[in-house]
Amino acid sequence: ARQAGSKDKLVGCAAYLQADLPPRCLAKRQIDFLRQDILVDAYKHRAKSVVMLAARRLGEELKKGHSQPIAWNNCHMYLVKAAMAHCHLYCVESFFDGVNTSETSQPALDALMTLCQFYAIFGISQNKGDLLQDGYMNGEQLNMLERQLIDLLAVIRPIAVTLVDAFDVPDKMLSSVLGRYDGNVYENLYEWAKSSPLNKKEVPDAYKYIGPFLRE
Amino acid sequence: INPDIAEERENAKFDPIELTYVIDGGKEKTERRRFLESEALNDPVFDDPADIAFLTDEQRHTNSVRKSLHMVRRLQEMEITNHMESHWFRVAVHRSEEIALSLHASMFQHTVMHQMTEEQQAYWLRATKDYTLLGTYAQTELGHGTFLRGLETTATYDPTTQEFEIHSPTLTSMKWWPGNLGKTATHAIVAAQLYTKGSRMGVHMFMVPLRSLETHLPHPGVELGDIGPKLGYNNIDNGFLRFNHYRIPIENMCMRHSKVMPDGTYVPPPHKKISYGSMLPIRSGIVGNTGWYLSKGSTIATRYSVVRRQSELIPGTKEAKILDYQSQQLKIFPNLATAFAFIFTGREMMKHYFESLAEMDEGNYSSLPELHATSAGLKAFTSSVMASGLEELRTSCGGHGYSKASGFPELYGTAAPASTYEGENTVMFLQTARYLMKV
Repeated sequence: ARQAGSKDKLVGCAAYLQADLPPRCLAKRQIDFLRQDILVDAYKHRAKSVVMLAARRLGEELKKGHSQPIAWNNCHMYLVKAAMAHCHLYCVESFFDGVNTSETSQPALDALMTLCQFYAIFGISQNKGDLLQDGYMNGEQLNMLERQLIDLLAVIRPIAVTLVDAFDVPDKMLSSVLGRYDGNVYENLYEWAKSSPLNKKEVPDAYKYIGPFLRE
Repeated sequence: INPDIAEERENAKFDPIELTYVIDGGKEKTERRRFLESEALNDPVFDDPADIAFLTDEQRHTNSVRKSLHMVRRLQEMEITNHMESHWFRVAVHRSEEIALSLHASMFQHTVMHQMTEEQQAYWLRATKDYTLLGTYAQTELGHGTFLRGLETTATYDPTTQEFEIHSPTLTSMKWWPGNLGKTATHAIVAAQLYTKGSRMGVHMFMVPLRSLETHLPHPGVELGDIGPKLGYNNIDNGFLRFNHYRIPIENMCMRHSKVMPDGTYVPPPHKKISYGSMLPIRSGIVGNTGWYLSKGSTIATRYSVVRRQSELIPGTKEAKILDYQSQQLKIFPNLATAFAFIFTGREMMKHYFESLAEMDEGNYSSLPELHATSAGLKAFTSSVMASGLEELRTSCGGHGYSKASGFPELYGTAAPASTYEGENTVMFLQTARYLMKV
C-alpha cells in the first residue's frame, strides 16, 4: 500500500494495487458473470479496496499518536480481512490460470471451467458486503450473480460423481465406508460395526455394574 | 456396484480419467502415481492389523512406525528420490493417517540441505538420506509458537571446549509438539537463541543428537516424552524435549548462512529471515494438501449423497437422492470447486517457491519477502477454508458422518492441525498484511 502510492512500479502478486480497474462492475446480464475478466476484476477490486482501507485505518491510528505496534493492534480486523481478500484473489487467479492452460477434451475442460466459475461466483456471494459497501456492485447485479450461482448447481449436479471420481483416490486410501467407489454403503456399515471390539462379547464387561444395579 | 451410483456414472459426459490427468499434470504422472500407489496398497506388510478406528493410540504408533520403516526400505529398493513420487508412495502407505517420520524427509532434511555447509553435509546429508538416524525438527516450545524471536532455548558457545551448551532455562522453553520427537527420533534440528561472547545473536539452528543409536535411550542431559492424545495425529508421538546443560560440538551448528568462529566471533547471515527458510516449503506444500483433503471429503460426501435417499422430492414418488436437493448441493459443490481451486493454487505456490529458491541459491533474496508473505497467507487462507469445509461436508452426510466409518473424524483430525502448525493462521494473515501494507 505504501509503495502503491509512490511512483515505484509494483511487480508480483500485489501488482493489482496499482492497476487501473473499472470503478464499477461491468456486468449487465446474468451471463456476464461467467466472464473471467468480470469475476477476476471483482476480486481485484475487493482486495485493493480492503487493503487500502486497512492502510488508511492504520494511518489514522498513527495520526492519533499511537505507536506503530499499538496502531497495528487496533487494526487487526482490517488487516486480517485484507490478507484474506488478497489470498482469495490469488486462489481465483490460480484456478483460472490452471484451467486455461489445461489440455484435455472439451467436455472435461467445460466441466473444469464451470467449477472455476462456480468457485469465483460463490466467493463473491459470500463476501458481497465488501462489494456493496463502496458501490462497486449494486443489488440488481448481486441478484443476477446469485441466479447464475443457482443455474450452475444444475450444471454441476449431473457430473458431480464423475468430478469426484477424477480425484482418483483408491478405497483403501479414502478409508471411508460412506465414500466407497461401489456405493455399497449400508451393508458395509453393518459389517464395520460388527467388527467393533465391543461386539466381541454378547455380555460386555460393564455388566459387572449393570447386573447389580438392575438387581438392587 | 450400487445401482444409484452406477446410474450416475452411466450418464457421465466425460471420462473422469481425463480430469485425473489434468490434476496430476499429465497421463504419465497419473500412471506413475497409480503404479506407486499399487506397490503400497498391494504390499501385505503395509496392511493394518485391524481398522485403525479400533486400535489404541499405542498400537497405532507402533504400527505406524513399523510401516514407515518398511516404507523407507521400499523407497530405497525402488530408488525413488523424486519428491513427488516419494510423497505419493508415503501417502499410499499411511492411507488416512498422518505420515510417520514425515519431518525427517521434509524439514529435517531440508535444513541439512539448505542451512548446512558442504563440509557439514558430507556427513549429515548422507546419514539423513541413508536413514542411519531418525530426525525431527524442534522449534515450537511449550510457551512459544510462531513468534520465533520469543523462543527461550539457549545455545551458549564455550570457546574453551569449542562446544555449544544447549539448555532449557524455563518450563516454557521445553520443546513441545515436534512430530516423532517423543519416542522415535534419534536426532533433531533444534532452534535456539545463540549466545556467544556474552551477546545474544538470535535464533539459529543446531543438529542435536537426542538418543543413543545403540540403545535408543536418551542421552544424559536430554529429557524426552510423548505429549499425549490429540484431536488427530494419534499415530504420531508428538513429543516434548527438555535440555539440562547438554553439550554439542561447534560443528553441529548449521553454518551455511551465519557462523560462529572457534574463538566465538559471530558472522551474521546475508538476510535476516534466511534461517526461517525451512518453513517456506512446508507452508507452500500445505496449500496443495488442503485441496487434497477437501477432495477426499468431497468424494465421500458426493458418493454418499447419491446412495442416500431421503423424503419425497415429488410427493408420491420414490425417496429422492439427497444430492438432488439444492441445499445439499450448496453444502457440497462449493467445497468440491474449492478442492480444485486449492489444487491449482498449490501447484502455482510450489512453482513460485522453486523459482524463488533457485534465485536465493544464486544469492538473490529479493523475492523472499513476497514468498514469505504469500506462503504464510495462502497457508492460512486455504487451511481455514478447508477445515470449515470438511465440517460442512461431514454434516452433509447426516448422522453417519459422525461415525468413524465415514472417514471424516480421521480426515478432519489429520487435516485440521494445518490451521495451527507452521504458524497459527491469524498470525499468518497478519504477516501477509504487514507485507501488503509495505507495498
